[in-house]
Amino acid sequence: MNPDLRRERERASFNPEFLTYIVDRGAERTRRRREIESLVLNDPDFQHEDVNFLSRSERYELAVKKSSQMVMKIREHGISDPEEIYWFKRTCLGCLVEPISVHYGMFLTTLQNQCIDIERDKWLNLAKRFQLIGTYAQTELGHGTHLRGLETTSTYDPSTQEFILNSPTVTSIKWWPGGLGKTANHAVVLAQLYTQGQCKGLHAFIVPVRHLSTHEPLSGVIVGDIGPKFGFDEIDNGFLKLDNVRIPRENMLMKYAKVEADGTYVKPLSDKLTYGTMVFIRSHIVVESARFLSKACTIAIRYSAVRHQSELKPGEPEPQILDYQTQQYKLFPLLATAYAFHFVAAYMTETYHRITGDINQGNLSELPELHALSAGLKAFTSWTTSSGIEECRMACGGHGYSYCSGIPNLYVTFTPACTYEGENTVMMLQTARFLLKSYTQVSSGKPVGGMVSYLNDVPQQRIHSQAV
Amino acid sequence: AARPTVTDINDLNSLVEVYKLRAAWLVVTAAKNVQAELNRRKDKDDAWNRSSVDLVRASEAHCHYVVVKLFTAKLSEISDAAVNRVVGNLCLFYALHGITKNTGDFLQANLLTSPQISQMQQRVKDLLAVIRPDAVALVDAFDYSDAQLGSVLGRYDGNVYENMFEWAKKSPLNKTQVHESFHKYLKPLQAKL
Repeated sequence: MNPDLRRERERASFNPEFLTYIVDRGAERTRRRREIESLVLNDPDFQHEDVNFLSRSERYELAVKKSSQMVMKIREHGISDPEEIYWFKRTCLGCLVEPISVHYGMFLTTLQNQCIDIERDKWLNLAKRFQLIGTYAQTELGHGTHLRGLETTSTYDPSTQEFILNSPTVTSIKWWPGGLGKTANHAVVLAQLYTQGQCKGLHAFIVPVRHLSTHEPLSGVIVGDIGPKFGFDEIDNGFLKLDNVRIPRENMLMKYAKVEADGTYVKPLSDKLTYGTMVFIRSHIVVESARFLSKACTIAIRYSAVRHQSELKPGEPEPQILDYQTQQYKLFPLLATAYAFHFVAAYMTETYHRITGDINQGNLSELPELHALSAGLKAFTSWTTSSGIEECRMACGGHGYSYCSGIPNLYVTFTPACTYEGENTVMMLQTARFLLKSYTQVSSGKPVGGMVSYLNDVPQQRIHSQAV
Repeated sequence: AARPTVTDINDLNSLVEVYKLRAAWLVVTAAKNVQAELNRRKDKDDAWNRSSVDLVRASEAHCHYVVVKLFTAKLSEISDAAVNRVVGNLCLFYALHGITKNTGDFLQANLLTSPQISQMQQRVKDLLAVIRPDAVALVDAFDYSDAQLGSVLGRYDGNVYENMFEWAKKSPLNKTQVHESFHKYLKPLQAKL
């Protein structure tokens, strides 16, 4: 043990173990998390070479191998609780991503939440056994966060009871879905639904893109990898062009909106229900913000206790750089923020599950707040974390540049969260729309609830300062 | 109907209140700006676009308030006195630091005075020294294994430099003592010049 770190730990004024319990939301959860993590850390099958010295193709291949092993091991250990699976996976992956993350994070979630029961059993059975390896193809080459602008079409043909999917323009080619390039054989495709000559807006469809046994692209499907990115070397983000691809009627996810056999369209209770998976991912990004920022802080603060530079007082030995006020001023706000985000993440997760539970019971009253909160907190936490990781890198001096610091990998893996699942400025504007609606409602005498309830006081209050 | 704001800069509930009022003020300001644009142009979408900077500020302030509120609320759940004190200091630091980084909003809304801001800036610096002795323990409490961190600099045992040297040796450029590019390009160049 480095003597500086030993001294730091000896002089701490509290027992960090107790704080770990609070971050984990209970001592029992800490115990179980460590138990799950030790399954990975003590497994020789997960001792892989350092990915920093591998090419992109090698990293992708290693990630596929790791993913496959991970799935098998999760089964072998009988781990089925989603949070425990998450603990297992994040220990396997460190800060990196994997080609089947969208299969787990979005494809399965979408099937679970958007299929009618009979279809859900069919698809989930196949997807859980990895016969179907799925992804979520939403974003297009020329269209991102603004979903109503997506161009991919799905036209219902009542004579064959099939949907015909097309990418009518270059800008409509699906672009960025993780795992689509080489790994997935199915995709949940978001497309504009046309039936009986009318456009009914964006809906989700399960589209086979590769043959189940040969893995060759199917007829009418042009699919591939979009090339190197800023990080994400393990993931084959893909493109997908559809040319008159026919799928059966039951491949539409019909839990909320439906197309009857004759082409009659049945409206969903709320348009927002189609985007339930995005809300889930946005909530999860808040969790990831806490995790990535706390990792960056761990690295930068430990290293700042080990690293000695310059002189505080002439002639004296070089002090730990953590003793410089400027270093503390760089790192401690981020440390405090990391803790704040852990507690916000716990709240966001709990709120997501509570409100989606209500939605499943048919109560949509809190859906707008869930959308606004997840969008705003996703943007707020990911912006802060992204710039915070960069601040931590610079707080590590020249070594922060090296991949051995771990910070470049943290940064390039995390910073896409500022743009995926909704570009952050657009997310903030969505939250603003909700805030203004709430304010308008309050102004007309109807109180609002939840996190915006403070607006109820606005018409009465006069805001002014008071002397200390 | 006057509302008190911050009377004690060490009182977290007062700070939550001031964050709340800042959020409310920015929401009202954004709403007024949208309305003013609307009165001028009559086009709802243009009015929205021309107020979008204010709208984003309002959202950020709302989210900031939510974070401060939830962080503060968490303290009541921490029963261990030592942990409560340390996390309480962090929470206070977070709230005060956020104000000092956004002083314009708080001053413009008349929520705080300039002397109060100066007091807060001083308190932020005082808290740096308070947090300092517990900084390493605070990151240890996140409980990341070395494998999860994937960082030589952030190793739990702190044996950084010897492990950096070992890590560097793995670089593919070190597979041979003389890289083939020397024979292919540099040697011929040296022969020509």
